[in-house]
Amino acid sequence: EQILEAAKSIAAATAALVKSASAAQRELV
Amino acid sequence: MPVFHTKTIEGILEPVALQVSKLVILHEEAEDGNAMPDLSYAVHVVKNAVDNLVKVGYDTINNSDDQLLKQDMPPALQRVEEASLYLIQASDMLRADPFSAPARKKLIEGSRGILGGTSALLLAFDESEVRKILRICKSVLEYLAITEVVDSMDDLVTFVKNLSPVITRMTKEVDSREKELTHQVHREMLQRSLEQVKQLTPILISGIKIYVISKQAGGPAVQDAQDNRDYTVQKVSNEIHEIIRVLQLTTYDEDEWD
Repeated sequence: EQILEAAKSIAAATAALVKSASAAQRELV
Repeated sequence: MPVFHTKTIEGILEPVALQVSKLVILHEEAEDGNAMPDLSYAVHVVKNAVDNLVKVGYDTINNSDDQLLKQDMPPALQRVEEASLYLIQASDMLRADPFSAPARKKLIEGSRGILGGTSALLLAFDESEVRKILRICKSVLEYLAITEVVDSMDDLVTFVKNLSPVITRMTKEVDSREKELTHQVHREMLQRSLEQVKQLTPILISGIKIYVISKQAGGPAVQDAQDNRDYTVQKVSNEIHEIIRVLQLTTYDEDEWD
């Protein structure tokens, strides 16, 4: 289903974004 | 207790939920934070994915005749869209000030919004898929209700010819659904009821056949044959009602009971 594929793309993109932000934070912790 | 009630939803959302949780913990542990890198490209990728989801979501709504889906999906899509705006704002604020605390909060809020909105969207879609299976189950119940008018071998042949494909479709769909669930108790309940339906179907057809033969022969055996037939119909119907009930359960229902 197209909607599942679209949701997968959002989840992957959001996970990548949050991971970048976390990596920057982790340097300090 | 699993958080996501299907393996598909779990597979999509669990990795991002994990990342968001980590970011929240890191944010709480280091309130002032380190300098954030430029997140504009990553946010741009999210925004493109959101735009695509919104397009696909409205296409799904427009092509569906499921009124509940039409009602449930737009708020979820709006939530995802709003969350993506938070991410864009956070990214803009962080580019101006990589140490901005309000920007970090906005980033977390946006990420949570994407997660929550996508989760609501997937749930609405999943519930719609479940309703399709429920309709198949109900059509089997409708066929079972006409068992009592089968009183000739010709009727029986037609009855079996009509019932078989619907029962086969129902067992196939319920079987697939059962394998999709993350909740072990619900899976076992569906397996048990499905197995009962599979075992009872030939007994039901045999019961109708005995009734037809008894009726044509006449005599006191007719009543017993009718009672046996009705008893089996009732048992199959009960199992299908149980399947319908369990299909509509989510893990949250049991949490509420607890």
